[in-house]
Formats: sequence, structure tokens, C-alpha cells
Amino acid sequence: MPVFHTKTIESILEPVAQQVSKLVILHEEAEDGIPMPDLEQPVKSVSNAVFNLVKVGRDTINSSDDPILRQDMPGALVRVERSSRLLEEASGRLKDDPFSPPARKLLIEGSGGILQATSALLLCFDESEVRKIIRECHRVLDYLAVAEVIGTLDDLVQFLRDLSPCLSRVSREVSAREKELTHQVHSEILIRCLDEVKTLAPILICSMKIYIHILTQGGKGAEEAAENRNYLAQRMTDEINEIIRVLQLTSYDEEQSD
Amino acid sequence: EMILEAAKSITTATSALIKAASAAQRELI
Repeated sequence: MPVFHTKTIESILEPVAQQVSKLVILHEEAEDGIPMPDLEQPVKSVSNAVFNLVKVGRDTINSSDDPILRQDMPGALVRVERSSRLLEEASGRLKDDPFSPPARKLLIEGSGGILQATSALLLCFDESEVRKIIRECHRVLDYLAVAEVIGTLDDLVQFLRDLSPCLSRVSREVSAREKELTHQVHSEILIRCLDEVKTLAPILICSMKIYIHILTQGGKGAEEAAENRNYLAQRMTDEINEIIRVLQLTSYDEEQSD
Repeated sequence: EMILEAAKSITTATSALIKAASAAQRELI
């Protein structure tokens, strides 16, 4: 049974994955002892659903500004369509000969193909959603990189105005993502990193304020204050980088690395 | 997202198809 790395993908694919496995086993055991029922209507329902998915998929491709999604999704759509045609062919052949073993094989191949192609499509879409979160994370990293050049209170106010909404979006999106993951360890790492970022953010701002205050008071101790600020900015950077790394992991990666 | 709904419709329809195809075989076993 395949492992699905988000709850949404799991809820969509797992029921049909179980059915496909059962179908293969049933046909291996039953071989061609009894005739197959007329499958024209259920196959027609699949074809209609595939037609709709292809339409929605093309709209998604056309409206997306993600070049990887635009490159990968058409292939998955073609595979879904191809599998649907296998089912239509199986249904047609079974109408002529309800005992036909090649038609039964086509049925299994088409069902499995639908599962795999839909899985590829959902993965492609999911990876694109993850890239959106990662883009937000990179914005935060860009702001953290300029923390050390903030030398006045006005600059600090502007820095906060820029960083805060970005950090809020990262927090909201990573938190939602963490709840979506089926992989417990990945989920826990995201929670831990996000908590760290939330704890460190006000301390970093405070350290920047202290640094600016020291500068305006003559500069004694400025070097230590700058070191402290840089240390905090680096720790936040490390946590955000770890979030980016884990967001890109799937359960499959973990199994491969094991 | 519409794409998730559309994918859900496919897997639901495919499940129904497999159930229909498996029913007769299940009786045999």
C-alpha cells in the first residue's frame, strides 16, 4: 500500500488504493470462473470525472505562475486520460466477452493507472503549494539578512513593518501544513522550529533596539550588542532553513534515507 | 481547491467501478 504524505491526499487516494489491491487479489483468486457484469455505466462515470479533472487541471496550469507545475502537471493529466481510455476499452471488450482475461487485465491496469496518475497529479499540485510557503520563508530570510545594517529607530520601525506580515504568513501557513502531514516526525520538527522562530523574533527586535540605543549613547558596548543581534538573526535563519528543508520532505524521502 | 474536488470525484467513481467489477468475483470466492 502506498504511503501518502498529506492527510488530504491520503483521504482522496487511500480508499481507491485499497480497492485496486482488492481487485487484483480477487481476480487472481477467481481467475475467469464467472462472467464480469456490464461496467458501461461505472466506466462512463469515471470518464466524466476524468474529463472534468482535465478541464480543471488545464485551468490550474494556465493560471499558475509556477514553472515546475506548468511543466509537470500536463504529463499527469495525459496519464489520467490514458488510464480512462483503458477502462473504456476493457468495458467494451467485456461487453463482447464477459470472460475475457485480457479485458480483465485492462480493467486492473486502467484502475491502477488512474490511481497512480491521480496520485502524481495531486503530488504535483501539493509540491507547488509547498513552494508557495517556501517563497514566503525566503522573504523572511531576506529580511533577516538585513538586520545587521539597521542603525536607526526609523529603520527598525520599517524593518518591523516589513518583517511582521511575512512572519505571520509563514507562521500561519507552516502551522496549517504541519497539521496536514501524515509523517509525525516531520510535523513535530515544523512545530518545534516554528515555536523557536516565534520565541526568537521579539528577542531579536529587542537586541536590535539595544544596539541602536547603544549607538546613540556613544557606542560603548556596540560590538557585543551587534554580536548578540547577529547571533539571534542567525538562529532564526537556521530555524527557517530547517522549516524549508522539512517542508520539502515526503515520507518516501525519509524511507530512502533510512 | 477545485483540483482536489475533481480528483476526489475520479477516485470515488473508480472505487464504484471496482466494487461493481469485484462483486461477482467476491460471490464466487
